[in-house]
Amino acid sequence: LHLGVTPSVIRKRYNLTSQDVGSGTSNNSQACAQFLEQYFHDSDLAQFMRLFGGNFAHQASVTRVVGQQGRGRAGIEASLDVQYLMSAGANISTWVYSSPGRHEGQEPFLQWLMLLSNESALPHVHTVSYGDEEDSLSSAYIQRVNTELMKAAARGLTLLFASGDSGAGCWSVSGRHQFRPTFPASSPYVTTVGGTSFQEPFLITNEIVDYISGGGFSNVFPRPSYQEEAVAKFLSSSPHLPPSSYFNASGRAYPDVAALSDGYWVVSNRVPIPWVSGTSASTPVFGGLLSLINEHRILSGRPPLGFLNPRLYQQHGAGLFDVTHGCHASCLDEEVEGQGFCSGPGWDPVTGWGTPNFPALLKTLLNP
Amino acid sequence: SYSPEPDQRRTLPPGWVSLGRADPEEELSLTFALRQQNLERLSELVQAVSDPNSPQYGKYLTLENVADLVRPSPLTLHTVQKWLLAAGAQKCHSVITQDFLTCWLSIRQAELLLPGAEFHHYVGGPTETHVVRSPRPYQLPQALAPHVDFVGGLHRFPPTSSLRQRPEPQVTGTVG
Repeated sequence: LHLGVTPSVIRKRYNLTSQDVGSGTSNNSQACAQFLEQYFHDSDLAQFMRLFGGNFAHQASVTRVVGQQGRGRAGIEASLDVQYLMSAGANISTWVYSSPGRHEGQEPFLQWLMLLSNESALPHVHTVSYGDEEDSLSSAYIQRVNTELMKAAARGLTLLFASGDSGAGCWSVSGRHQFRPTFPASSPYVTTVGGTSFQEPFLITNEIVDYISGGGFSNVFPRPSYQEEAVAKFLSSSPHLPPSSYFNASGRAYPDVAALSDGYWVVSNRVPIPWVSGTSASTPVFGGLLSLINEHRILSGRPPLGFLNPRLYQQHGAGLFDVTHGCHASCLDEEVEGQGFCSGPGWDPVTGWGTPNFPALLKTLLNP
Repeated sequence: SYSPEPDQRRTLPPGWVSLGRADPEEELSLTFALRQQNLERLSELVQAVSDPNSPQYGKYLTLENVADLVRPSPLTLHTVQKWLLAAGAQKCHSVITQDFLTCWLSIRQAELLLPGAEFHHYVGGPTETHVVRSPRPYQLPQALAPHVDFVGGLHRFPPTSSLRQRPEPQVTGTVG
């Protein structure tokens, strides 16, 4: 029984023991980035760990903050990112990238990309809660940002982006409704994280789709070869496919994975806040678990995981709990009646391959 | 001249308001995304280091390797720097890969450099963030087309959070 998602609920659901923490001796590290001009307070993190971090070794402060932290009020998103990245990826050196203060003269997401191109030594795993509808961005910008994400993949950085909180999305193109993919979630060079809920809200049981979980098919990027087999199988077998006019079936499909995104406890401005929901929550959780796997890899002399998708799809999602119940939201019209895609066996455009079963995932990703 | 981003949304996001034209002597920073090289090769390398069946698996590039691969051509670097210098751009700084250049200019200089741009002050978002943006599309001299992908800091507004605090899940009597 639980009254909202806390680190111990996460660790129990994803089969983490109190031993599953960083060693504190490796050069492992992780980072979260948010561009909302929000601040986080170390004091909130310390209080969060006092409240919820009692049964696992953890670090009580971040290692490095990039971008000035104002004296402003802490933001829920900034607090949530740090608190769940550092409790899932416990006892691992953590950086926080936070956009500049009040009079930001630039585009914070662009500044983060420039930082990646200007620092040789960066954390291995980066969780990023940022996205815009593909159709609102110029193709020059989308293509160039995609190249920046490719540069990061070539360097072995694992970039995890939230899949978004509007389900399949919806907009009207020449009078007809279509689903609305978001970017960078739709980039073929990142791992995109969707969201789930517990089937029984107050019990740690199996997970179903969180109806807000972003997912679908890119209108800009063609399907990468690494996901051809999995997506083709979904398209040929899903009993609940929306009309083909709503989506681009040949596009890069996302998300790739998922984690709980519903009903989190967060401490912000010294106040514990319940029921915070969004894929901005599931992304740091999944990122933290990948950091733990990197820890084992680094301690056994292997390179970090890097760009995960080719391996993830090759292994057909081994080590993940497959989510097969539920659909996410979309257009409110008489044709689809608010329903987007539905989850099903194997990969699907709502929860990807599913949510992490840590010991099994560690086993499949440790070698080579 | 040509417009590098004709398809970029420039409408004001909900919750933002215009505070009027910016003063021509004010300063702002703009980011120039310079055209890179060898992107095909970069894509091949990403496949090689990310595929567990590849002999290159896990043999990642360093930032310096990536810089050597994608760095803009000398012609691009020279053309863009000459263009910015002539416009009076100051305090330009680059990154190790040299494919981004951030410079400070006065509003007047920026509007001369980027024909069509018109800078306004805006405030909005959950924390009343102030930004300077252009609601009108900008153009670049045709000669720059092979050298600049886009200019950042003109049209895109800071993102807003999509986290929500949902009321506790409605439970039909299963928990006392």
